[in-house]
Amino acid sequence: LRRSAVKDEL
Amino acid sequence: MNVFRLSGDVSHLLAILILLMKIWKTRSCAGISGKSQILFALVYTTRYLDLFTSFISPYNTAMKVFFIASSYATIYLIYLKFKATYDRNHDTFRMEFLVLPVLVLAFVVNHDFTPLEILWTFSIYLESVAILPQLFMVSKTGQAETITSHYLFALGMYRALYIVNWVYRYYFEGFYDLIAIIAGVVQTVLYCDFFYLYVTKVLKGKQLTLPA
Repeated sequence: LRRSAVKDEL
Repeated sequence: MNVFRLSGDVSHLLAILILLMKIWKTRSCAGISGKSQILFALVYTTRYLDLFTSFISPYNTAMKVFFIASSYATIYLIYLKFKATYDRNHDTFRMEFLVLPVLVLAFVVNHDFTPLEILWTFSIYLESVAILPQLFMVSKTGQAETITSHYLFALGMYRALYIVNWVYRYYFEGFYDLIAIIAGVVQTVLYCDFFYLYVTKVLKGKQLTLPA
């Protein structure tokens, strides 16, 4: 499982 | 993007619009905690610094700009335009008791020790407790206007829906972010008492009163 580096959530 | 996150964002947008409408229409910010609004402005300012560095989508950018702009507009309405109606005596929660521990925690528990990541982590932690001055003020005054309770309900639902979004993303995209998830759960739990009162009272047409 990866943690997204880019914050695509608000 | 999934329906849970979208409805969470819509609920968040609705909460902010309800608050702005309440203050603008009644020309009063009675019962509204200016301190919580200051904390929210700090949350959005520290979280959306990547507005200029990473473009996700027009939607993402538009919402970030709106959240930042509306949070400062709300502060302007409370502390400047309608400051005569600001209930300073009941908005007495010590913000430093929230900001300082959150700041320390952001330095200790984060995914990456870089300025942008620490600010993002600070913002996530701060958002989970930013509503406390407002909830404290409601408990201190013992009641809240119905419109204010709708604001709080929409605001509380936004992060509750985000939790569902995180469950969805965990199973379908293999995505998870423990910092956001734990802070989001804490944030939503803080609303539980209010949710109970909202469902049992406001939805039955009664005034939201707390056993003072």
